[in-house]
This record gives sequence, structure tokens and C-alpha cells, in this order.
Amino acid sequence: MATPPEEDSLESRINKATNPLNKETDWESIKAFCEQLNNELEGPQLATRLLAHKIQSPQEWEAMQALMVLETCMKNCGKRFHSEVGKFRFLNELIKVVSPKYLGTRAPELVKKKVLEVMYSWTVCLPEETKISDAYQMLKKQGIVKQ
Amino acid sequence: PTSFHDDSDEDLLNV
Repeated sequence: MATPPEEDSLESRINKATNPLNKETDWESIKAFCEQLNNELEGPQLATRLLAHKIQSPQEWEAMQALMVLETCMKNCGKRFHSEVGKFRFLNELIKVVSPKYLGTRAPELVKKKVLEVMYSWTVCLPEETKISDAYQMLKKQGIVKQ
Repeated sequence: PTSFHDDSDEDLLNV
């Protein structure tokens, strides 16, 4: 049995925050995850990897909670996190969720819709992260984003 | 903590 992540690691916090068994949104764990990722040297890099994995979950509630964590962190965690999310290394993982060539045919509709919504919101409120609009334009060109 | 600024990245996925 894989050793469980230590109690207050980013991994254990994201597991709690996105647990499909949660009856409702676990804002405590979301807040703790955001604070922790800011206090660790490699926090933003690890956080985006963990979030990408959860967002790609076939379980709708787990993926939707992960998107809520992502949105909360984008509002509260500042520049270091913004620049990690603004890299193709992370954006490509979101693109896979909506692209029929990758996970798009299996991903829940609600999750795909939410991914496109948050990406669009970032093109508006984070214009300096130019790769985000590059990725969004490409999705529009491929007809994945309806005009 | 100021992390060293790592700008490494991948190319945009083409779909």
C-alpha cells in the first residue's frame, strides 16, 4: 500500500479539498492548500501538477472541486502561481480535458465547460500571461470553443 | 521564500 502523504503536505490537502465523498465544498482545505503552496519554494510547480491531475479525473465532482481550488488560488496566490498556470506545461493539461483527440470524449461536459470558462476569464484578467490567450485562440481555431 | 525563477516550459499542444 503506498505510504499515505504526510498530514499537512500539499498532496494531502488537495486530496481532502477534492475528495469525491465531500458533501459540500471543503473551503478549509482549499484555503490551506492556497496558503501552503505560497510558502513552499517549489509550491506553485507542485500545486499545478497536482491540480492538473485532479482536473483530469473522470469523476465530475472531484474535477469540479479541483477547478474551484484552481480559481481560488488564482485569486489569492499571486504572481508565482499565475506564471506557473500561464505555462503551456499546465495549459496543455487543461487542453487535453477539452480536446476530443485526448480526454475530451470522456471528460464530463460540466468540467469541459468550466475549463473553458476559467481559461477565458484569465485571458481577460491576466493579459500579461500571453500563453493563456495563445492556448485559448488555438481552441477557438479548432472549434473547441464555440464562437 | 523567493524561488529561483524557472522559465522552462513546453510547446503548446496542437489538437
